[in-house]
Amino acid sequence: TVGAVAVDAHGNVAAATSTGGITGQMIGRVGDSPLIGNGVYCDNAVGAASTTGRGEEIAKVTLARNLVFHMEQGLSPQDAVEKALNFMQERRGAPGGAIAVSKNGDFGYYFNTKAMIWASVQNGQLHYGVYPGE
Amino acid sequence: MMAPSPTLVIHGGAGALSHTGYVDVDGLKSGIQQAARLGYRHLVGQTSSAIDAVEAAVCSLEDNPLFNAGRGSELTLGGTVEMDAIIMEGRDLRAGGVTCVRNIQNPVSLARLVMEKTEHVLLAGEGANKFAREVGVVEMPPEEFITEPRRKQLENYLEFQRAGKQIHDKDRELGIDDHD
Repeated sequence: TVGAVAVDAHGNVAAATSTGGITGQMIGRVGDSPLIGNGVYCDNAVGAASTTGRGEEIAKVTLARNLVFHMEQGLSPQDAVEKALNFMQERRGAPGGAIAVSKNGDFGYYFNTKAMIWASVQNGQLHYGVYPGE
Repeated sequence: MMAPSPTLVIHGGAGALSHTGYVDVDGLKSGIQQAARLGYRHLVGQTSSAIDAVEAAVCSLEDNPLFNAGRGSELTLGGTVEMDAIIMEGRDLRAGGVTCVRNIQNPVSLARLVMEKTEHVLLAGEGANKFAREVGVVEMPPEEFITEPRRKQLENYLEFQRAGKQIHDKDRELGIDDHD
């Protein structure tokens, strides 16, 4: 699964997610990715989120909407990402990953899997990483 | 209120590092940087557009066979590719998605067309393909989306199934996470 979130100079936020699913999935299986509130969610009043992980579990906790809700409640994107993913881990025993950006341009990323490839660009500065701590 | 600093954040999945034992981490790092740069171009200047930025970044990752989307998608039990994508913009809470498409080069771009040109939020399978033809999106041979590492990955999966192993046994033995 791949995904992106952004905020532009006009204060508009957007999110996108795309996936090839999982190896050996049943024909016709649909995971979280194309579902609003699961694979993505965004609102100019708050920010944007995109998720990755086990699609069935993400759908059960409406991960992207849950994450943005935490931002609505005042958490930073980083705290919101961590709280939403830890909730999914605790309640469904499923790890995953997510990225988020706020309407102000603050951003966060987190994964409780072994690794997640991510990158951020702000003020022309590109950062990226794969493993925890990078 | 001050304008926000244009910002793009992207991910290439939490499971992309576990393909059949072979992991091209350098290739993944290169791909994610390229996608970030391509997306960020749409955030600078007067035409700064978040929706254009996320679409461009995701298209780049869909075109890269190392990532599980577009070309390089994981395979179904039938050995086929079925791709899903969604795009959403925060100004008016508009969204569009496609699911179970087999031969669209950039599903996220088709999802954007669903958002912009239909009253619906999600088109599936044949319906999505019919819509793609109506709006002039090029369809490609489905085989072009299937890569050798993904074939091998499915073979390993089926081998373990035949051996009566459970998913979690497979995960442990191959180090594979069954993630989207």
